[in-house]
Amino acid sequence: PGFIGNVQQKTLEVVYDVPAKAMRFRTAAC
Amino acid sequence: GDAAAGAYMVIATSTMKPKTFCSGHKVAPGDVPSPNSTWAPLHHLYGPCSPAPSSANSTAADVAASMADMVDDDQRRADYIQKRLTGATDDKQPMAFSSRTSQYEKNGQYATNGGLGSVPHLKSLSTTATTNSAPDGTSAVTQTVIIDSGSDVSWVQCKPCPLPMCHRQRDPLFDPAMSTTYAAVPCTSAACAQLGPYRRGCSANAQCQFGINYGDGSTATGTYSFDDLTLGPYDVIRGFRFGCAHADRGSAFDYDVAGSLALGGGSQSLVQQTATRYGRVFSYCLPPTASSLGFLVLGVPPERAQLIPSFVSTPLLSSSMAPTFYRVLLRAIIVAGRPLAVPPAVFSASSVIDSSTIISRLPPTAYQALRAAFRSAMTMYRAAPPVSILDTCYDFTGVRSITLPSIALVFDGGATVNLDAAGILLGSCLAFAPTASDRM
Repeated sequence: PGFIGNVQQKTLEVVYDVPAKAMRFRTAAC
Repeated sequence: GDAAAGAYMVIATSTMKPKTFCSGHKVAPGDVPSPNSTWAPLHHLYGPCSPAPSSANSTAADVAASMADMVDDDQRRADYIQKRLTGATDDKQPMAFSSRTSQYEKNGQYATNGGLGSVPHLKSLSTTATTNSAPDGTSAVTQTVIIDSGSDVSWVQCKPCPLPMCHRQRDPLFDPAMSTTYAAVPCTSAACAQLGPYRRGCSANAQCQFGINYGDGSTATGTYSFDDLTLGPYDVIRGFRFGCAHADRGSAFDYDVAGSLALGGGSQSLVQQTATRYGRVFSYCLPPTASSLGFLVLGVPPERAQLIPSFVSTPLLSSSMAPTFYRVLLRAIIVAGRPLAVPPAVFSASSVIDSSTIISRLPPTAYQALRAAFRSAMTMYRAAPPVSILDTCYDFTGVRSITLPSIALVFDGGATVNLDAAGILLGSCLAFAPTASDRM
């Protein structure tokens, strides 16, 4: 696999929605 | 014109340096603590937003050397996760928290503060302490922990935890004997059995023992325990199961944190333990600098529903072989508004998304295309020597503003995520690296 590291996640809200099997992103969240 | 079109970003170099004060949260509707979820602030380990900021100063040479160390450690974590995903069945965790103690490395991880246990208040305590107390006259003890979506067993150092068997921490050591809600997990209990590969037998008094072997050889061992965990201002997680560590030898934990809050997909993690209440949904926002705050949220409070249109979504993949890790499918990368000319098959492997792996890794063919496009957009800056695996670095000495090409990641289903400027550079280097092979 590759990796999406924590540098690239900065300021994104990253939602781990396990039951929905979905990963969600929102920019400029913090 | 390109900047206006979103192809480039102009960044004042002064904004890339942490400020001496905490600028707090960027608050959007719904980004506030809610009684319907667990919401906790998230901060870099050091800096003005940390509850106990470090006073240490680092020179530029210190920072350069420590950044190389940090990236080397990150590579060990990535190697370990890749090994686990190939089916290796040992119980090691992908920890790569450095055993070195430089300022820069400490900024590679993110921490939150949780309260643990219930300590009875003496009547002589001050008004402030009384204000913080729970209705039953007890209060939690604050512990600063690293959040880790790539591990499953949470733990904190507990009394007794003598040096050098343990490491120094900024918060007072958690003392189980002082908590009225603490209990050791009995050896014969289902909770002990659920520890699986992290179970390390029983103590003489039939208490369940845990052990974690991290990827770099470090270990944390002690008594598997129950106590109440307070995260954020509203919620208490009763009977939270965690490791009460009495030794973390060889330790990668030279950070002065109390331990680790595990958010992985395994049955022992906080996410699974709170499945009934929070539905196995959590989110975080990692702050761009040490002088800003992010957040960690468990659950989906109703008032956040108004934020839903601003999210993009991609399928979350899991693996029964390594349920700890969360994976997504990257489909394309857009640099300065132009998609990289990379065959879709190059992206056919998944990517682990992780709060504690620092650098993103791409298949070599994709990385080389990204690097070429980035370099071609950065020709006005002096190149600098590589830092460990980061081979595209610049000397921004004397530069007051940097014109950075935008980078967007496109995930399966078309979810397009534009990276913040803080998500493109680590120090003065492009914060991406290649995996060993396109076929990995």
